[in-house]
This record gives sequence, structure tokens and C-alpha cells, in this order.
Amino acid sequence: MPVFHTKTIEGILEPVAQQVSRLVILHEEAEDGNAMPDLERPVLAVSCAVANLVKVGKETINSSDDPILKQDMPSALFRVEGASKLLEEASGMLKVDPYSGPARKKLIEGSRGILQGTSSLLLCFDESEVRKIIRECKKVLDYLAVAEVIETMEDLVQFLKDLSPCLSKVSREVGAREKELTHQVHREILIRCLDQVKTLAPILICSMKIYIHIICQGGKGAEEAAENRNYLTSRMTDELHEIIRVLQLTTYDEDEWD
Amino acid sequence: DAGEMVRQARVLGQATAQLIQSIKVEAEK
Repeated sequence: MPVFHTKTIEGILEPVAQQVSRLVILHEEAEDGNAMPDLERPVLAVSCAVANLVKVGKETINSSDDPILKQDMPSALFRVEGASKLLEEASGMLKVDPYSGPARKKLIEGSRGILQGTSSLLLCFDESEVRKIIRECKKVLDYLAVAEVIETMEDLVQFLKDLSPCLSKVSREVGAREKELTHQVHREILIRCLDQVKTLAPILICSMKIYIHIICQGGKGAEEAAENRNYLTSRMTDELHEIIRVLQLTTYDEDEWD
Repeated sequence: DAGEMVRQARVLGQATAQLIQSIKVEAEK
């Protein structure tokens, strides 16, 4: 069962998580303490990487129009910066005393802090990207909600012009997101729901055309045609709601573990 | 932008893993 819910986050954090766990084990096993090597250069590399990440993070915060990202991301950046300072302090202390116990503790705390801070940062960013996809899904839901008031061919043409680009965008973005997920069940649900939406869309348009045709001809059978159209919009709406639900899942609930 | 954020996070991840690796290598000697 994967720990990280996207392949990008997994690719970045999994190797670090493994190293941090080994560092903790190593520290516990060697409590009596060998001399620590000079860590100035690798710590400097981490500090530079943190400075660059913080710079990009701040630019992201400033340019984003997502209030949740603006609220959540600064604390993740702060966490990473704090962790970097711990590593620098540890490196300085080890230069003076390569056997320093407190320095070792700072090293572990700093490494964990980098892992947790970067994880929070990536999650915060990822959730913001998911909210963008959800916004597109909601636009499609809004269009579906007006399907039942379309009563002329002109309106249907306009409806189709509005709906098509939104639907294509949802299809493209949900398709790409599905490929990014590490959780197989979530991927399968997204594939299934997206397939359903794509299959139902032309059938819905057809049913709307039939409804318009019937009411233009005098109205016999209009009620059944409207029911059919409404059934199709409700099916598509349900599928989109399920897509939105699964897009927001980042952890695995008890039922799925069972 | 999106790509840059991920790229910088990856660089940091690699630098951190490298740092711990250098401690481990030394400690395991």
C-alpha cells in the first residue's frame, strides 16, 4: 500500500523517508558514538536547496489566487527553513565536537523537519492543483443543471458550445490526474467515472435534441423525453460528484484497508 | 510555477538524502 498518494510526491519523498529512517536506526544503534564526519558541504547543499525552494514557494504564494494555498503554504516553508537552520547548527557543533550527542539529535530533527516540511509543501500545492480540476468539474455540473431549460435548437447549439470545451478540459485533467495517483482503487474509480461521463455526454445531447423536436411537433411524448433527458443529466451529475470525491482523497480510510 | 516548485523540492530531497548518506557511510566504517 503506497504511503504517498501521487507518483511525483512519492518520487521526491520516498528516498528521503528511507534515509531518515535509516539515520534514526543508525543513531539508536551507535548511541555510544563514532566521530561524525565534517558535514559542512552537504549541509550547505541542503541550505541552498531550501533557499531556492522557499523562493519558488513565496513566488507561488504571491501569484496564486487560491486562498487556502496562501494560508497553508507559509507554515510549510517556515518548517523547511527551521529544519535547515537545525542542520546548520548541527554541522557547526560537530566541527567543534565530532562526538556531540545534541548535534546528532539536531541532525535527526533537522532531517525529519525537511521531510515533513517538504511533504506539507508538496501536499499543499497538490491540493491546490486538485481544487483547480474540481472547479472545472463544477463548471460542467453548472451546465448540466441548465439542460432542462433548453427548449430550442439555438439554445442547444449554445449549450453544446459552452459545455464541450469544459468537458474536454475535465476529461484531459482528470485523465492526467488518474495517471499521477499511486492508489490503484482511486485510479480505477476515476477511469470508470470519466468513461461514463464521456459515454453519456453524446447520449444526453441526443436526448435533448429529441425533447426539442417533440415539443416543436406539438408535445406528444414530451414528458417521457424530458424524463429521459433528466435521467441522463442526473447520471452524469452523479459520476462527476464521484470524480470530485475521489480527487480529494489523499489517505486510505479503514474500509479500504479492510 | 508548478514545474519549478516540484523541481526545487526534488533537488532538496536529493540534497537531504545525500547528506544522510554521507553520515551513514562514515558511521558504518
